[in-house]
Amino acid sequence: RLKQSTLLSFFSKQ
Amino acid sequence: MLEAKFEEASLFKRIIDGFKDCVQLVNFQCKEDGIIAQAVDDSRVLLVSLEIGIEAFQNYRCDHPVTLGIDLTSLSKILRCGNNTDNLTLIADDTPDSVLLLFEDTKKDRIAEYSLKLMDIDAEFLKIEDLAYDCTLKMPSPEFSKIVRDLSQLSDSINIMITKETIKFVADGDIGSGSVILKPFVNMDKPQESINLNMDQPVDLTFGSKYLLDIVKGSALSDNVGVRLSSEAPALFQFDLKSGYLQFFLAPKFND
Repeated sequence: RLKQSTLLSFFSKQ
Repeated sequence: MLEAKFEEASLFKRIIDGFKDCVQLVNFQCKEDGIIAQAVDDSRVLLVSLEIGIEAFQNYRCDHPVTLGIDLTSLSKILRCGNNTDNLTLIADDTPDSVLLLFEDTKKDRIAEYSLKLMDIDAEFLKIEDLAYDCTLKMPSPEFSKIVRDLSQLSDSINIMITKETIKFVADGDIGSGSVILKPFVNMDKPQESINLNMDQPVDLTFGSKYLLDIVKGSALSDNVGVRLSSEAPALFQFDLKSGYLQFFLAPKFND
């Protein structure tokens, strides 16, 4: 099964 | 004071149409050297980053940095009121609660003026570091758009696989499956139809069709799309303007 990752797992909040 | 004049309203329309369906509330930061904007979609999967450089305008003046908080749905309504070939000037004072959109017909004496109320948008700003990518692809945007639209009919995911000399798009769904395979090539007569590929590492990534369908709406801005892929980072899809760009960062799907 495929799970959608989010951007927050790659980028930090500024 | 901000005064930003597009030679043709159609350019600003195409920019806004390129991302209005995936994000709604956007802060446009206007500075001396142009306008930038960043917005993340509600599911935090897609990030839009826009830069409109001064060269994209017929005239540009911004003495004092100003942020315009805009509801894109409302802005689109006003943009539809102008004609594509009108000059369009955005005007705002240094502490604005509205932005003025001035449409001037270049052939006859017709001036239309609209005021759009601004919003106080508490937006999340993500820090985008310079990322290292495994593959860099440049291809005609209509072709990329067609592949995404065709394959998204079959599945809610599209897989992009790149090896040394092959770019493969695959969709596998309930009604069946489909794939499109491309090879890099150079068209000397029509360079914009070439497909360029730079590969350091092969990639095999899967993306949500829904988000790719949002991204291809940027195709009206440029003949080409730049695609940068990495196993370790969100993919970058970029449409270049005469000065500036519209970028989409998309988080991939993973095997659970």
